[in-house]
Formats: sequence, C-alpha cells, structure tokens
Amino acid sequence: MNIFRLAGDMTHLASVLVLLLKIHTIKSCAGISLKTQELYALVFASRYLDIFTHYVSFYNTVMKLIFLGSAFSIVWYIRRHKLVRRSYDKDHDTFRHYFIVLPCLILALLIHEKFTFRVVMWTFSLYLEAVAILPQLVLLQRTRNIDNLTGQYVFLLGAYRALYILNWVYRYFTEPHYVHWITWISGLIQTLLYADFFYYYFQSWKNNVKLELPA
Amino acid sequence: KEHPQSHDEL
Repeated sequence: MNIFRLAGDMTHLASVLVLLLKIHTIKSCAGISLKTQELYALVFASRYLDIFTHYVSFYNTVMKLIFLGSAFSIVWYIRRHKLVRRSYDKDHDTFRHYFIVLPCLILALLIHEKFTFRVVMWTFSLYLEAVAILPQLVLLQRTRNIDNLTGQYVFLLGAYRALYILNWVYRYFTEPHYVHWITWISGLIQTLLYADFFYYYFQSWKNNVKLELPA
Repeated sequence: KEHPQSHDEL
C-alpha cells in the first residue's frame, strides 16, 4: 500500500467520522442529503458482497466493515432517530434515486469486465459511487447556510477521491499490468464532480468567509 | 489479467 492510498482511505474515514460526529453529538443532520447517504449504503452493500468469501487483508476487512456499518447507521439515524430526523431538510433533498440507480445498473450490465453477478454488482457500485454525491451537491447549492461540519464532510469526501487518483498514477508506474479502465474513468468523473465545490471551498477559506455556493 | 474481484482497493 502506498502513501496516497493510505491517505485516501484515512480521508474517507475522517469524512465518515465528521458526519457521525455531527449526527451523533449535535443530533443534527441539517444540510445532509439522505438520498446521497442511501446511495452510499447501496454502493458499499453491492461492492462488498464478497467481504466474507474473499479475504484480502485484515486492514481491508476492517475498513469494509466500518464503511458498511457507518453507511447504514447514518441512514438509520436520519430516518429513525427522533431528534436527528427533525433536522432533516426533506423539502430541499428532492433528487430521485432511480434517476441515478437505474442508469448505473444499465451501464454495469452493458460495460463490465466479466458477466457474473458479483462482477456486475461490483461495477454497478463503482458507477453509483461516482454520481452518489450529486443529491448532496444539489442540496448544498439550495441551502443558504452551509455549516462547518457539512462543508468539511464534503471536502474530505472529495479529497479522498483525489488521493485515490494519485494512488492509481503511482501504482500504474510501480506495478506491472496495473490497468483498470472502468475504475479509473468512473473515479475521474467522481472527482471532477467536486471541482466546483473545491473552488468555492478554497475561496471561502482564503477570504475567511462563510462557505456558500452560488445558485 | 487480474480479476476485478481480487481488486485490493476499497
């Protein structure tokens, strides 16, 4: 494992912790898109189908359990917890799941490395992860007040994807036959979706003003 | 060619 991959995973972990901190400690999910969180739960459920049958390393198994567990508990908190659900901005979080899930499923059925259930589901999870942030970005744009933790959460998620690209570049030059077009193209698209957010995030940081995305 | 399931990334 190289430093970019580890930094990427740690940034991903940090994003989840920031979100759990907001939800668990402050008992608020204001500005957080339930749609995006449900899509992430679906991403991990379809990607880690082999968690108990295909062992890679202790590190991988533990991280997979953390991402699965946190994704489902975040969804549970927003839907079921009596205090947290009150802060959920339902009226602005209107992105429809099937606009995202259906095209990803069709694409996975058409473009994959091997036509088996597990590989198609794995490919579906890559396509879905690439666009799962869209409901969250739409919600941020509609929310006039982006609080600090929500801003940090989205920034950490974007940083995680950017670090994974550096990891692929590193692995491409250091490992023989390391080519994964499907992973790379969907990962690149996923990272590009954050470009706009990054721009305004750094602007607000540089000018020391509150983060706000233009309508 | 490496099987995608043996992909070691998260």
